[in-house]
Amino acid sequence: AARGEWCPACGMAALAPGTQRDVLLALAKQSILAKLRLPARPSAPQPPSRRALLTALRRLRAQRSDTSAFPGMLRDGPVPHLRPGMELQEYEILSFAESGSSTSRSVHLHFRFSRELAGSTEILQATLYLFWAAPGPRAQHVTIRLLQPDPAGLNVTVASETQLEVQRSGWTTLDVGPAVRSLFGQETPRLTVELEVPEDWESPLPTDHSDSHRPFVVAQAQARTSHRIRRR
Amino acid sequence: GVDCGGDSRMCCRQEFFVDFKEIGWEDWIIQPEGYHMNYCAGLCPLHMAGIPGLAASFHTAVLNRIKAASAAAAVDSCCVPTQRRPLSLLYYDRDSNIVKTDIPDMIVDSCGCT
Repeated sequence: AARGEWCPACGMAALAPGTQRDVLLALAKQSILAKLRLPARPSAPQPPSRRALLTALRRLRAQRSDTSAFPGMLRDGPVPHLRPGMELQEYEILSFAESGSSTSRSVHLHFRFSRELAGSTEILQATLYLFWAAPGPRAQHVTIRLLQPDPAGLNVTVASETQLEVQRSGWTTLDVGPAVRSLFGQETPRLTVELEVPEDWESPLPTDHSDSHRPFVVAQAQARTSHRIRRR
Repeated sequence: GVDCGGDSRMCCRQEFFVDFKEIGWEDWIIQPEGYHMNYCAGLCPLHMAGIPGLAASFHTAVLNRIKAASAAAAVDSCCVPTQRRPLSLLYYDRDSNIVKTDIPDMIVDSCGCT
C-alpha cells in the first residue's frame, strides 16, 4: 500500500521502510530454507580443502565432457532437459570421504549424506571416485566392498563387492547408485566403503586432508513428487 | 513488464536484493552472493486488466465483457509475476557436503495485471 494507506488485501497499514525491509529479509530466509527442505541454516560447515574441491570439480568436468550421459556437476543455470512448469527440483551432492577404522590390509571410508535430503529426494545416480597413487610395476588387485548397516544398526552387511585391477596411478570410478539409493531410506544415511589393498600399499585416503586426491562420491538426486499414483 | 521507479503507482516489479553476507549466510552459501527477491506491487485498475503479460493469453473479447459487466462492481485485477526463473544455489549442507540445486520460480523477472 502506498504510504499512509491500508493494504486492500490484509488491512495492514503500510510498513515503515525499515520494518518492511526486515519483513522481506525474514521472508527471504524462510522461503530459501523451505525450498531447500532445511529446518534451519546449517551450522558452521567444515569445508574440504580448496585443492580437494578443485580436483573433484575438475574430475567431474572431465567426466562430463566425455560421458554426456552423466551430466556431471555444477551445470550453469537451470537443468535444460526439464519441461517448463514440470521442474522437479534436482540436487547434485558432493560428499568427501572421512576416515574410518583401518589395518595394514583394509581401509574404511565413510561418506555422509544429510537426513533432510535423504528424506525428501530419490537418488538418480551416484559415483565413487578413488585415486590410486603409483601402485608399483605390476597390476595389483583391490577389493572394494560397500557395507550397509542392518536395520538394527548393530552389524554391517556387504551390499556389493567389486574386484578392481589397478595398473597405474590415477582415478577410478565405481557406480554406487544402488547402495546410496538404499541408504536414503535410513535414519543416518552413511555409505561405508571397505578397501582391501595389497600389504605394501599406502592408504588411498591421504592422511593430509588438504591433499587433492581425497576420495569423494558425487550423487544426483531429485525431489520426490509429493503424491504417488497408485495402480489399483 | 514495468520496473517500479518514479512516482507511478501502477503495477510494477519492485527490485529487492538480499545480500547473504548482510544476513550472515555467506559461510554456508558458496554461490551466489545474494538473492534477487523481486516482488510485484502496485495498482491494477480495471482498464489495466490484462496489461501486460499474464492475461495477454486470455481472449480479449471475453475479458472486455468481464470488464464491462463488472464495471459497476469496480473490481480491480491483481498485480502478479508474469515471468520467473530459478535460483541456482551452491551450498554446504549440515554434513559439509557441497550441494548444488536450482530452485524453480524463485526470481521474478516481470509483473503484470491479471
